[in-house]
Amino acid sequence: MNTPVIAVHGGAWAIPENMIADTKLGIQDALRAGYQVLQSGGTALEAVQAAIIKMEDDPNFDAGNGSVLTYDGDVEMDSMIMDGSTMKAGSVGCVNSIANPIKLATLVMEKTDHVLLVGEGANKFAKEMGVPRVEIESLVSPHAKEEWERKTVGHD
Amino acid sequence: TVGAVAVDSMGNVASGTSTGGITAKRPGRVGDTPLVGCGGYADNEVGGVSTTGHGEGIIKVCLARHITFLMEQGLSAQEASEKALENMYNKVGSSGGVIVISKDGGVGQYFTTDKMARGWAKDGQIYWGVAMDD
Repeated sequence: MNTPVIAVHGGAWAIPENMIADTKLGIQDALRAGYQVLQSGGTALEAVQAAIIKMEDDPNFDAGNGSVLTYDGDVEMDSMIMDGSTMKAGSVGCVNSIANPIKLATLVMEKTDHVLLVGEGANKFAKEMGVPRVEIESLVSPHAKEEWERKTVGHD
Repeated sequence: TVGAVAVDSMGNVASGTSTGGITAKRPGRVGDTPLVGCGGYADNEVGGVSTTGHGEGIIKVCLARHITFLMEQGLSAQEASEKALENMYNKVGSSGGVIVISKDGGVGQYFTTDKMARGWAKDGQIYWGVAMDD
């Protein structure tokens, strides 16, 4: 038996002082969510998904709810998951109407013979899989909107 | 960008990464996150990686796969993290950060940016930080 371990990150960038406290809390929440899965006998894949969903739902992180905006003011999210026991992987690019892209990436891995679906095709696949559609506005945080209005260029 | 890597009690390794991209990016631009070997990688025989940072640079050096390659050569998760990120900075001028877990549970984390939000849980203990010296 192995000792279960999980590590998470919430992005490497010049995190402003006024976001540090919330960012630390978000990291702790994600770690607890993933570690709880491992401690209760869950798989590494389930733990990774649980931790990432926590951060996608937290507007302090640039993913899911909290995603930054494109030049045109739209949301385009990318996500990937990989299972080291099978070397299977699934990913999506430029999806915009779902709350948790990591869940859609997992569906690509589990339900298709493909690795990466993008744009309209990925959104259509989400609909086929019964993934609930959300309003794009619900993914936009006040911070992301402010940054877009300043057109501050950052990185992933 | 957010990411996670885990090793479970059966020794299975998984990794995931998710992002909203870059503020004011060109519509249709895709970074490293959804690309296997760039935004993340997992192999039960080596370990797992999730990356964050300048996506174009990470793609050029296949950062996640590079780290697992270095681990295959005998480097620890921490040594491989540092070597691969320094290589990326020196070769393509890009900064970023990584979290890594080796198949035997060794944790690596490193970044060449100002800060990186990160943490890990092992043996019932949770560690986290944002600044370099956290």
